[in-house]
Amino acid sequence: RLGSSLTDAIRKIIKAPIVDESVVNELVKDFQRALLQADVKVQLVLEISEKIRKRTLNEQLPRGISRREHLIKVIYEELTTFLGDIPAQIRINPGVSNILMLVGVQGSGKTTSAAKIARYFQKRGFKTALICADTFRFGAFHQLQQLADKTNVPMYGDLNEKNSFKIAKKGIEKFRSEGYEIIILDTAGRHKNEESLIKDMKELAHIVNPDEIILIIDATIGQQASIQAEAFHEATKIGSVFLTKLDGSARGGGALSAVASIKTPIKFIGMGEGIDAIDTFVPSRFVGRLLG
Amino acid sequence: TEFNNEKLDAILWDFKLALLENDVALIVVDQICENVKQKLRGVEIGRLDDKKKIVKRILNEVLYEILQTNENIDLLDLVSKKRMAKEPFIIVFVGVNGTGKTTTIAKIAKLLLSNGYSVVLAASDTYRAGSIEQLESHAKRLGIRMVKHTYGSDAAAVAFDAINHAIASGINAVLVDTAGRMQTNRNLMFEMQKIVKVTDPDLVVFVGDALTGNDAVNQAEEFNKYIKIDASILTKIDADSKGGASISIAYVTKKPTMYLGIGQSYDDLEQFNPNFLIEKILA
Ligand SMILES: Nc1nc2c(ncn2[C@@H]2O[C@H](COP(=O)(O)OP(=O)(O)OP(=O)(O)O)[C@@H](O)[C@H]2O)c(=O)[nH]1
Ligand SMILES: Nc1nc2c(ncn2[C@@H]2O[C@H](COP(=O)(O)OP(=O)(O)OP(=O)(O)O)[C@@H](O)[C@H]2O)c(=O)[nH]1
Ligand SMILES: [Mg+2]
Ligand SMILES: [Mg+2]
Repeated sequence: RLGSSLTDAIRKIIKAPIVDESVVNELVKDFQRALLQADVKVQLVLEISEKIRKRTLNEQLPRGISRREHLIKVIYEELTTFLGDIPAQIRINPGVSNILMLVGVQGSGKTTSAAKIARYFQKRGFKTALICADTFRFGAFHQLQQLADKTNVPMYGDLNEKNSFKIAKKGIEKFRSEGYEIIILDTAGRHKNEESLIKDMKELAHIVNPDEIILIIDATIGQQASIQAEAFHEATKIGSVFLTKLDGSARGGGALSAVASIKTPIKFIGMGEGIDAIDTFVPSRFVGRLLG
Repeated sequence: TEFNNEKLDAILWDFKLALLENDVALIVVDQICENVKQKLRGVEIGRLDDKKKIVKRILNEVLYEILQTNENIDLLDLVSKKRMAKEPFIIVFVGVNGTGKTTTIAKIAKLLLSNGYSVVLAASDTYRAGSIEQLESHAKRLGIRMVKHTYGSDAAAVAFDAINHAIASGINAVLVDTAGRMQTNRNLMFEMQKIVKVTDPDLVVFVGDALTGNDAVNQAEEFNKYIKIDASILTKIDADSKGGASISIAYVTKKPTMYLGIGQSYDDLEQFNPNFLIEKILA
């Protein structure tokens, strides 16, 4: 895969006798290819690479740092500017019921991630519960129930209730009265062109008033990532992103483009189908993956 | 005169961006541009010719050649032939997690039923939570039988069972649902290989998600190494995808795209039309 690995490109700079304009241009080209192959949004790739080219050629070289080191530093800075450099965490207010609502495109991993988040907090001593507010997808109730059973977390759902708002309200009332500190709400998949579903999501968020709305993003998503994320963010304020399927080969540039656009931190990642396959997001590791 | 290389690169650059923005994988875009350049080698261009138009026409040809593979699959025709031979038509559906395999099976079942064929489903996803209940709900809704074992049972055995049931009861088609699997998971790739070996299907259909980016190439390549993909179905086109992933997948598999999934209901299955897709992408 010629040019797909940015580390190869960087190795080229390290080997280059001098870092002049042609070396920088060559690097920027390799850099573009690496980011495109990583699914970063095309316009964003052009923007970032132009910024890097300008900065490396025009910036005053800081004292004691070589042109080479400066170039690498600029690349790293431009990439992490969207990711933040310190891991962001979900804020849990103690002594109250914290409601986390999961939304995202069909098949992105909401139901699986809901169970993972439940397990994550349960392991840390929080009284955690799950609600299946997906009344559309066949088997959604059973799927979440079976996952909940695996980690001994209670789940509320109702196979006879078609109104997801009612289920959400009832589930929250029940778990709140029983002193649950973290209540995780799984919702049906939807995309930006399904106007009535987006409207439903907006209304559900209004009724439930969650402490955090988590957007689930599939790491394999391509150029549509930021477009979909913007639609979700416009309908309801997204608090954080949960990036799934990182155990695959996808580099996650789509997710990067999404968070760059809606300016929301990635707080969790999913790296497998098991409910323990969850981790907190570390920006530097992700940049490494992005650059191949 | 011939096309000046610099001018050609400049024109191709815009088309390149268009392809990339429509989720055609980078290495496939590279190859497409290579093919366009090859086709334009030695072609005489008049000084007043609209160069962009000429490149667009050649690009259209190249994309069409990728999508229009020599074997076009007429599903209903194939099933009818097997019915005449008194054998069930077996389709195994494979793909990575969440692409829409189970839903697509329900759509294909509906299509076959509405054309007078009988169908049985095989619940060969014996792993994922709720997978059996999900497929069973579809079977009930469609009024057809589903063969299942328990969670954790052998996926190939369930499919084998379903096929025997179809043979014994004279059912025309067996649709085998399999678990989503990452192409990077070797054990799951081997399990899939076993399912295909045991069932000896008439079609192995790769179900891909239209929202997928460059990974579509990797998925199709890897799956193809373990089992031979006969056709693809691309889902979630309705999410505003132009379907560029179908070009990436067709480029890798050299096999046709049968249908497009354009929604979550049973009738949201559209016959694939290469010209229509190319038109949308080059618009
Ligand atoms: N390999 C892997 N698979 C995952 C991961 N997260 C979810 N999955 C799988 O992806 C598929 C879809 O996950 P779901 O949780 O059903 O997705 P969803 O968003 O709830 O889907 P809908 O409710 O239909 O919109 C399932 O096969 C999951 O097991 C992950 O991190 N890695
Ligand atoms: N909008 C839209 N949604 C779809 C389409 N096809 C499937 N879906 C949805 O995508 C989600 C996942 O579909 P499934 O059929 O469960 O996918 P799967 O490949 O069987 O998933 P796993 O078995 O977990 O790997 C469901 O919410 C479906 O309704 C489509 O063409 N358009
Ligand atoms: Mg779900
Ligand atoms: Mg399935």
